[in-house]
Amino acid sequence: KDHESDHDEL
Amino acid sequence: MNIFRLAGDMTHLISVLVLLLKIYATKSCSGISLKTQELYAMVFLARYLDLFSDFISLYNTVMKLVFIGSSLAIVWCMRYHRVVRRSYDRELDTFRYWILVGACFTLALVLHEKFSFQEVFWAFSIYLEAVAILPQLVLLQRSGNVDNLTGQYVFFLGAYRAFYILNWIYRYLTEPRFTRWISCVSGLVQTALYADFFYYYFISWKNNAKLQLPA
Repeated sequence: KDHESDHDEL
Repeated sequence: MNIFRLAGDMTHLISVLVLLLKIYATKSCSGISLKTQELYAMVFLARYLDLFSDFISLYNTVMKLVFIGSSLAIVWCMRYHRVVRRSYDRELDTFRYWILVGACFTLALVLHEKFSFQEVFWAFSIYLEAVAILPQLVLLQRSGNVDNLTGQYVFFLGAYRAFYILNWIYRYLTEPRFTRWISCVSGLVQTALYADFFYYYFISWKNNAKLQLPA
């Protein structure tokens, strides 16, 4: 998950 | 998730519901900029490319589907619904937004978190959303008096990103490695563009008068 850009917002 | 972000998402949802209500109840889209609606459809399509690849939560997925679906439905309605399309202010809604789209995409190619297809489109959507309201604000100034639902739509649309700014401050203070400069700076620019609208909206509310933007 850390390599993924964590766009957890809308 | 924190209370500021939830308030922001709910405010954003309310703005969409108010717009749908206006179009559905009055069967009219007068005072609404189709260009802003198309820009928002691009924003959501570019931002939610990870809709099927990254599952974050049911809430996140549902809200993404609601925003994509509603923005496309509104664009379809304003273009093709035989009754609604007649009330579209075609001659007033003339903002040449491809310049905005080109500039935002170029900026995203230069300034992004990571040089990947998804990240460039994500940054593009953040920059584009910051300026997406411009055609709508120009249309409001040209069309003189603004009906209540349209005014409320723009107000809630502007307020949601202001809640997000509080969310980013809160996350910056509570999460050790939280930095979202692209979102924060764009969010500040986006909210600043509403400043004069908020001022005239407050004046009209205080005087209990019709919302009038100076030409």
